[in-house]
Amino acid sequence: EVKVVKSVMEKAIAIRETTSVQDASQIIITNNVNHLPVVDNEGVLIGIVTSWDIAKAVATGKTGSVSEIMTRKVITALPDEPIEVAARKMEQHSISALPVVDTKRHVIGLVTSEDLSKLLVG
Amino acid sequence: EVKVVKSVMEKAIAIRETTSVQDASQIIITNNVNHLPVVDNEGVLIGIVTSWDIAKAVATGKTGSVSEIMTRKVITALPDEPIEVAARKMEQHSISALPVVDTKRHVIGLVTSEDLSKLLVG
Ligand SMILES: C[S@@+](CC[C@H](N)C(=O)[O-])C[C@H]1O[C@@H](n2cnc3c(N)ncnc32)[C@H](O)[C@@H]1O
Ligand SMILES: C[S@@+](CC[C@H](N)C(=O)[O-])C[C@H]1O[C@@H](n2cnc3c(N)ncnc32)[C@H](O)[C@@H]1O
Repeated sequence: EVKVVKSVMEKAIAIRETTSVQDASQIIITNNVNHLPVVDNEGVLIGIVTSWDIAKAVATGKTGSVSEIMTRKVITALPDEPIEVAARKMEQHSISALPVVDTKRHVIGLVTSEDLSKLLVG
Repeated sequence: EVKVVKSVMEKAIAIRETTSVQDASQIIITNNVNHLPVVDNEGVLIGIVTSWDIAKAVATGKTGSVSEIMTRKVITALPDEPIEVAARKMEQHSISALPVVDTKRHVIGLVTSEDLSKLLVG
């Protein structure tokens, strides 16, 4: 029985691109996460910002709004996708999370390498 | 044949606690990593700083030196430890990396949830 993404994904905490880098940092800390999908006013995925991007903002001094630092070309997963496929996408792009989207690219969850590594616990 | 940590671990990029938060951010970006073990002048592990800690520094305005923001009680792995044990430690502490140490607590590598999730790629 093949394990699929929806059986391991977690709730996504999405933000708007007008969010400040300071506020995005606070949301990362308060929710104990590293990845925030960025959505438009209809809940459609338009980018992703991670704690790595915050580190880059500190290194480059670009600490204005999320739209300045987010990645816009987002690699995603579908809920019924086998976890092997999600794991391969993360490996190929050297990323540690995939927003899970429906057919209209609304964010319905998040799957991280932390979620996948839990499957290895005996 | 049980897979052990040393067969999946990566090279660790360690820093000193006098490193500035700005420089630590630059090292995170340049090396495309999220976790920096902090070592003393003999190479002994004394802390860890991650991109999550950088986000916390931005949220709290504590952007001085790494010693102000690093975690000092570090959960580690041994090279011959089964990967299930490493995966369980990460799950229990809700962390995404373990510095790999020798018996004198010198840092000899790093194992991350990204390294473990690669094992799930078909
Ligand atoms: C290339 S990774 C390198 C560090 C580490 N592997 C990690 O995932 O954090 C960092 C960059 O990947 C981007 N990123 C993270 N998840 C992504 C996704 N699902 N699609 C596209 N880019 C993503 C982030 O916005 C950030 O700029
Ligand atoms: C509790 S995690 C929460 C977010 C996410 N799970 C992650 O690992 O990035 C973030 C905190 O864990 C700490 N941390 C990361 N790896 C650690 C380790 N091996 N031992 C102790 N603390 C660690 C970091 O310094 C940071 O303060």
